[in-house]
Amino acid sequence: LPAKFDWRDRAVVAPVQNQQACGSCWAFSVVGAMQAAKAIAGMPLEELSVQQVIDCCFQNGGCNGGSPTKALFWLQRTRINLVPQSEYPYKAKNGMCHFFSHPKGGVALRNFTTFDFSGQEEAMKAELVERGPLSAVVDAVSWQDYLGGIIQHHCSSRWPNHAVLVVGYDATGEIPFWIVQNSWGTDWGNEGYVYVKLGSNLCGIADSVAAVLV
Amino acid sequence: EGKGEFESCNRCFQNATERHAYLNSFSTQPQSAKYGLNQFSSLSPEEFRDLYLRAIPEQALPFFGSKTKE
Repeated sequence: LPAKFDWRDRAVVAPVQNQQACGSCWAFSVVGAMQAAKAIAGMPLEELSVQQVIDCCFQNGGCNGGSPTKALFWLQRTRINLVPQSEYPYKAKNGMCHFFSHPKGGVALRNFTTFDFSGQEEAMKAELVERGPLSAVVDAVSWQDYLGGIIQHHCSSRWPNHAVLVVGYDATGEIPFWIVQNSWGTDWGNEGYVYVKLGSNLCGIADSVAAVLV
Repeated sequence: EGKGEFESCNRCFQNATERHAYLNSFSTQPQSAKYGLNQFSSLSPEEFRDLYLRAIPEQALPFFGSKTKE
């Protein structure tokens, strides 16, 4: 595995978004992974509709929260075409599910895998390089005050509560770290990204990880 | 919006400042994480949790290597 790998260098990661006052991190995480998988498969990178997942995945609670795994099961089972964000824009609130009989663009989920990589972050690195950006659920309680830099302390893995997109890692420096895209806007953290020390399952980053195939 | 709102917000900022001092006391290297005032500082930890920490984790299978994965 390379010492450093970042899917942003391959132009398959869409810009950081802002979920605003809506508990939709789970949808941003899943849609981010699908956008990247689509671009890795050779299709153009485009922002896909987070609102469609919020409104239509009834197994989850929309802005009241949800599970990335349940959203992936729903996407796989229904084979629903996730339409572009431009067709179904983000509103940061729950809404009626829109159905598109002839969607323009978009993509459907073919398959996904979920794993607990705790204690095996080398294998998680391999999965990231091989499959693309990974959806992960972390304990982000201490992220309320985060400004930037590599998180090495104060991030437990006891209570996973926030879904993010792991887009790369960097092990070239003294402290190896994961490069994680968040959905709290570009004003937060490192222009919307957070760096989490690699190798000790900090924030529970390796506990619940999903890779997708479109 | 009112005196109560102001006092509540002010208390959140004071508590946040104390948290930042504690969290930053562990940041000894230049690349270490920094903690401070940001767009969430006017929220109490409970408000922050209720608004933004809404993911529900599912138990994932342990990773046993590529053979099992396939």
